[in-house]
Amino acid sequence: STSEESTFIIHMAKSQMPDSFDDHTHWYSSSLKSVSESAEMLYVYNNAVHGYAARLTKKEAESIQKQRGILSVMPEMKYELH
Amino acid sequence: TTRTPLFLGLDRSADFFPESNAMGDVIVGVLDTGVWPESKSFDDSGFGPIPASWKGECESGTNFSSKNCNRKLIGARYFAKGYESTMGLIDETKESKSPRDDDGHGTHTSTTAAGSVVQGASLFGFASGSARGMATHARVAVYKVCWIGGCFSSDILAALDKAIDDNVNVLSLSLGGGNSDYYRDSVAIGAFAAMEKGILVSCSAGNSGPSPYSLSNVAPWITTVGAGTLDRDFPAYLSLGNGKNFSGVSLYKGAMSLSKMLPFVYAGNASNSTNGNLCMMGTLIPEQVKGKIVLCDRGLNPRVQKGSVVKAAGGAGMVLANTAANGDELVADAHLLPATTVGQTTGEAIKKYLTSDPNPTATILFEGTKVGIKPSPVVASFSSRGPNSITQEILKPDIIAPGVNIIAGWTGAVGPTGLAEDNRRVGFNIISGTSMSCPHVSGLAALLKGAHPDWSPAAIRSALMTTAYTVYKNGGALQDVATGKPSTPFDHGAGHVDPVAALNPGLVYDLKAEDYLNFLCALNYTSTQINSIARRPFSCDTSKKFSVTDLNYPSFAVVFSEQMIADSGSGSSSIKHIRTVTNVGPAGLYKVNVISPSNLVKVTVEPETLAFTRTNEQKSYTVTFTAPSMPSTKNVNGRIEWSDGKHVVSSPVAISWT
Repeated sequence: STSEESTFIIHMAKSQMPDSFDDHTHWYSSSLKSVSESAEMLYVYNNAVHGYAARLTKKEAESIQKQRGILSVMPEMKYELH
Repeated sequence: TTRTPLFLGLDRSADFFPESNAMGDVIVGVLDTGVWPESKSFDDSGFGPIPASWKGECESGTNFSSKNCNRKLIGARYFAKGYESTMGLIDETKESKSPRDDDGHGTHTSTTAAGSVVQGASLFGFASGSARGMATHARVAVYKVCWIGGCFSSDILAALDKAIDDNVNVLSLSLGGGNSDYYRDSVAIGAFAAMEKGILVSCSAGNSGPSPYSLSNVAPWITTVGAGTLDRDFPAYLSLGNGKNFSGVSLYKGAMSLSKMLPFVYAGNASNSTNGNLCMMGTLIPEQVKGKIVLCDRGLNPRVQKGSVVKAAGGAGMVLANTAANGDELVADAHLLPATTVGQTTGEAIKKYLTSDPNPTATILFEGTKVGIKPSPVVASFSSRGPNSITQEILKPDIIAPGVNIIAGWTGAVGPTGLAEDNRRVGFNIISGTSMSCPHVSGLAALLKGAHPDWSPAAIRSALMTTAYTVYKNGGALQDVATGKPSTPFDHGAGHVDPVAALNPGLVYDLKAEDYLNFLCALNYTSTQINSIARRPFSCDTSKKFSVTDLNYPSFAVVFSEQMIADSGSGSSSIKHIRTVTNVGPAGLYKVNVISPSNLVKVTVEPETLAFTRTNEQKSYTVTFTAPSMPSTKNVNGRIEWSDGKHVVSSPVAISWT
């Protein structure tokens, strides 16, 4: 990944998955590929949220936010031990 | 832990808690720095087969394989993709790319929650006894999400995702980050999904106290845990050349002891640095500290590192003095040289001696472990405080539990100070934080889950909260170290956990996922924001009026605004809270008792009695709070208690003005 990229968590509205997809992971992958040919998913989430994590540039993140079925694009946050 | 079982009454209550067979089906998941599987606290002697419901795994990696798991430690996973993508590849010479805990924090928290019984535990002889977790028969699953450079949300979310799928029953997270709104906070979002699957999520409140509005993990579906002290101390007295003695605490135990008076110097006067008083690395002048006891002020760098700095400069001992930031709270550390920590008041008195005597001298006397300290518990100064900065109408923290000077399992990778130069290795360590109080509650929640498998996470939390205590056995109010005065619900929530009482709470305030979604409607969340948390479309019913005050929470945070009072036109305003209680005991007639917050606030409960004829029967009541305008700095507190003569179902009331 490049220094311009950072990690985002993309929340998907699974109920809005187009009928053309059999599997939600294919839909997630397609949404990512539409903004970046090279970006790879870090995680696919199935239980805690519906969506995935990926490295994106700010521009790519803004672009993906505009797609149908995207609920939110949240930047990575750092947590600390207490 | 060696003292908390006794302190919490667990030793006297073996008969009340479920047999090991039932408890063995409860699985506690811990998101932290991983696990040291060789810890005796993970001994699986006497454990039956792993529950059939378990779908987790023991993942392999650096210095870790599936053979490290057993019938006690049934799962171990690690999540580093988010961390590595931001911080670069993990340096496997410095930390294990596996579930192995190179830090100690994760082993401490997981063994506190559910460690097996270990006879003869201690840290250098301190806090000696039989160590055990709160739920000794529960199983443990660890999810390593924290690395040297921190814990990243994409990894935490991935761990929560897996833990839900693995079928844990309780989740313990001793971590936090900032004050994001619920739909932006990965812990809150993941915890919602866990709650929906019947998993209780217990999180630390944070160590940013005693400042108000300093809490993290405040979502109402999370159990938020603050910290209190035990009745145990590790005294180390400082004796000055003028004959005066001062109390401090220390976990120092070494070959060297200070048996004679030594020259004593203030670090600020033995340094050319502007912050020389803090004993930062390389700031002390060796010629001026050699063979002396050095007084360092607390702040900026880790406490144990100050001792290391003094030692490296040739100092013979250290006095670590709290400043205003920490007041008189004493947290003990396993320093590398003879050292004692003193409170701010004591520190100032010692500094007066240092400046007034031309040849100051001192010695330190280590007294080991003392128990029976009173008053205890007291709210730890560092424990984060309310009000809740996201939703002021939800009182947080929910509860406090032991979090000061807690002994529990430790990693074999680093010494008790965690410093690179600390070559000592210990099986148990004594540390402090809401990180330590959180797994106490997680383990106690596991006990309740074993006793009442059908109870929801909200019912378990309600039982813990409504049976918590806020007065000592002598009738005195729970104290706050930060003020030396009685603590308030913004400090202790419902009070200090009492697990034996929680087993049989009488009534519970239950909540389902939909209740929380209606709560989000009351916050005017958009459908997109709600969908992010709920993972499904949810429309707020436009025909309904949603109110935050209707969330069936076991506590009351009542917020009067100037506008509200002005709008009423009568000089005062009324706020209604509606609650529904579920009977989890026998039939009974409950009567309400309002411990009035103040004569400024009128509290009426309707109805004043609730008659239950059967178990699981539900009854609702309304509380009306009426108050005049007050300054925004004003807070008043009270309690609403329902009792059938056997059970007391107690809720804290915190009233504030904005």
